[in-house]
Amino acid sequence: ILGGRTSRPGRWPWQCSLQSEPSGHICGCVLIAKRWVLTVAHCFEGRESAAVWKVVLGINNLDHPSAFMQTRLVKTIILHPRYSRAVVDYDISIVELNEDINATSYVRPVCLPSPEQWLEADTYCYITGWGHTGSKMPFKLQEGEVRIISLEQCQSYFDMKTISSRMICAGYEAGTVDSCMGDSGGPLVCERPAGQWTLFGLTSWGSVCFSKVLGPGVYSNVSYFVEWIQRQIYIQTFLLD
Amino acid sequence: CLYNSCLDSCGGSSLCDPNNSRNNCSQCEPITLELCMNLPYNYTSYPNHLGHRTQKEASISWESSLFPALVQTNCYKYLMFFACTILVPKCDVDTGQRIPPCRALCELSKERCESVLGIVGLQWPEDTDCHQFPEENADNQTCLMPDQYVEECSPSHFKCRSGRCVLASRRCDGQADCDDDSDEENCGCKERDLWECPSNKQCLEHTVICDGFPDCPDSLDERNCSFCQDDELECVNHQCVSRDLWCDGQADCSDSSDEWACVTLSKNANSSSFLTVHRGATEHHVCADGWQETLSQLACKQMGLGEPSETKLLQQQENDQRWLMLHPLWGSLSGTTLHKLLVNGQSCESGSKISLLCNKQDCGRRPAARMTKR
Repeated sequence: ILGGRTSRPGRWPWQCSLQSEPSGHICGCVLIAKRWVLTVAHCFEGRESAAVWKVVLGINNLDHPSAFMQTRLVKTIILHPRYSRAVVDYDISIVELNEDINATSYVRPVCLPSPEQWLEADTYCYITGWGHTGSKMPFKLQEGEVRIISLEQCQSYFDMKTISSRMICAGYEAGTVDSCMGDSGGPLVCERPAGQWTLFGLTSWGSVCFSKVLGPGVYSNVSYFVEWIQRQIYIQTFLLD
Repeated sequence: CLYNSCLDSCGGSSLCDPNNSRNNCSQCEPITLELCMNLPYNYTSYPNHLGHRTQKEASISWESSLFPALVQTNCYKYLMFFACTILVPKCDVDTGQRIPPCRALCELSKERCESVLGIVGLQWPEDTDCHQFPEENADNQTCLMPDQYVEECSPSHFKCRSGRCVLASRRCDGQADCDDDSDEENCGCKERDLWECPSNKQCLEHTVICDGFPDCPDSLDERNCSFCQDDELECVNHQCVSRDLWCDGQADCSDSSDEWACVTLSKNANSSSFLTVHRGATEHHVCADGWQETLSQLACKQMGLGEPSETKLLQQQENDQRWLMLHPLWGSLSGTTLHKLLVNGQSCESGSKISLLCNKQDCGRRPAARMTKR
């Protein structure tokens, strides 16, 4: 996260780290149910097998396992069938853990939006992750507040790409607070009036975040995929006996 | 792998692991960078002249955005060709040798286009010092120069009638970008061999029509995709299955969509929510005979909700619609859906049906983040 700050344990209990040996942390991910996390499809390029992955939850410092940490293996990886590597569209995947997590104050699922719940431009939300801060890869979870940008305005930053309805743009013109490499798959969450935090985006792509090109980050639009997500979980849980 | 592109074992996503064996990595690889898919050569080798280690890295680089945008200014006819010779340098498949652009090509590109970048406060990419490239025909070193067959525009561009290149994302975007406005001509879906959504004139590739994913606002691209018999229903993937098989607990559609959303809660006048099963795509209520709390939990979980908050047995009305009842041996039946445990009703002894309320999933709260009083 560029321009963010170090978070505190328990502030983002749905944040998880998707890890694969020998690299360790590869991508962020988000807990949405006791045995289900969301991340982005491009994290699995070159590592499609569930066997090489594990999910670590309840940590703040990647380098210091906490008492609240829970680690699970990956049982199933479901990539969106329309994911396209070339244009990074439909960049979302659902991961089934090998067993339920224990819900604690430091490991808890985030809410999913309803399919008709879409974010207005100029709404302020949070992004979190252990990705590049512009100068280094941090050990401690970083958080940053970003503003939702309209798709039309966003398209003007990315001439070479088509910003589709499967995407959300967030950040600032100057790119002062933005996600970066290593944050992919992590959450863009917004607090709803009732005080519940809801997941609206998954960090997906953007300009090369520690170079001259600035501009907002692009996130997979979770509202667009909610029905697909719920359907895949239902099929995996109830129909594949 | 030192100084050469990594083989698949390193994938596109990370540095070569130190313990990676010293593969013979100086092999050519097919060009996959969309920007440079119309070159007079098809193989490249990495790292390239800009220091990118993989084509994936090149595809998200600053230069892969800069050059296509610069090509639109028409500053130099062969700028895109030069850009590709440094983004995806030619690799001679026979010798594995990399063939660089000639110095003249680099100097002409820089001479004609660097000033244009200066106007918008940008610089020519640092790593492209032309002296690193050989003179044309110098001591029989081969280098690349464009011939008359070289495409001036990349596959990511639209070629105006005037010959200029504008980014493909600007084709039919409602604003004329070509100097002759040709990018805003023939913008109808049919003229571009695309499928048109009746409601909003959105153009779709034919490949996404009837693929099970609605793309038009009113999902018309997923209508009239198959013609089922009267006693059949259409699956999401447009396969036809007999109506009797709908929500019978057994997936009959190859995408299992005949077993989706089979259990719901339907509101009625006094806002009790009756447990409803859509057997044969017809709403059925559930007879209360033999009901157990574990079944209420299964019903709520199957609907993606939290724990049941209330289970009531409500008297049936005379003109009540169809209902289902528990299979006599439901406890021993394998399989995990509620509707699989239900059979068409004979006599419902209790004369009552199930009304159910489920809590929402407990989510989005962060108890540890509370500010602690000091």
